[in-house]
Amino acid sequence: TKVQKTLDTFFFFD
Amino acid sequence: MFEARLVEGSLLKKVMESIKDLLNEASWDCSGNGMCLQAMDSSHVALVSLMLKSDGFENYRCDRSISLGINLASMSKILKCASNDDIITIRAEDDADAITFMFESPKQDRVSDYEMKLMNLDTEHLGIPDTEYACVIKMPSGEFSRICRDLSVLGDSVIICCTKDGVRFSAKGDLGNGNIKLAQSANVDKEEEAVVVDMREAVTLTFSLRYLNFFTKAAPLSSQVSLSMSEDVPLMVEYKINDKEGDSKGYVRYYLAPKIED
Repeated sequence: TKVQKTLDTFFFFD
Repeated sequence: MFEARLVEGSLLKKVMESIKDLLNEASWDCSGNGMCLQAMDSSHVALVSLMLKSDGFENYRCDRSISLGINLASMSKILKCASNDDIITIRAEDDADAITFMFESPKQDRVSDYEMKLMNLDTEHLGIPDTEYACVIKMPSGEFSRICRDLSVLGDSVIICCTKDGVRFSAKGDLGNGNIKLAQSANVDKEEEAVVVDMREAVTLTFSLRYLNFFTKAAPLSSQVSLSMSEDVPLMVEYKINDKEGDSKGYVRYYLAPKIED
């Protein structure tokens, strides 16, 4: 099954 | 003092419709360049990054960069009080705890103004890395809305497979499965009806249709939409906001994290 990733692993707080 | 006057008030109404179901609250970061808004949905799966450029306004005054914390549902309700052909002026004092919206009918025979309390939101700003995408698909925005709506009857995810021949959208579920293939347009006389696939390398990714159907609420802003994809990075869905001459007045960009094999 496919798991929904979050953006936290791709975008970082400035 | 911040004051921005938008003759095409319907543009701001459409922008609100494109974000209000995805975000609860967000800050409008106003500077000399224009009004920007960047926020993630509560589950951190999607991000909206939008900009209304200052030169898209009839007049635009921003003495000092300010951040206006807004409850988007409230702002959306107030903007519903504006007619589509109203001129909309947004105003806020520099140390403001409130924002005012003025709606003027074209004949100036009806002027209404609404004041809304501002919120103190910590303006967490996300760095979105510039990405050279493996695939960029440009297509009519109505076409993309139709695909997301149709495939939602089959399942909650869509597999987007982009190759040099074109792009295929697939979904499957208990009911069955479905595929929609779009061929690269040949010589289309009208650019906004074209499907253009700019492919550096083939990409296949899986995304939530629920979020894509939130994104397609921006379709009234632009006749075209672009989907930018690379393996294992968020999808970028962009609706450019251009004026009649085709000059950019801004954009609404959505980013969506992919679904991957666990």
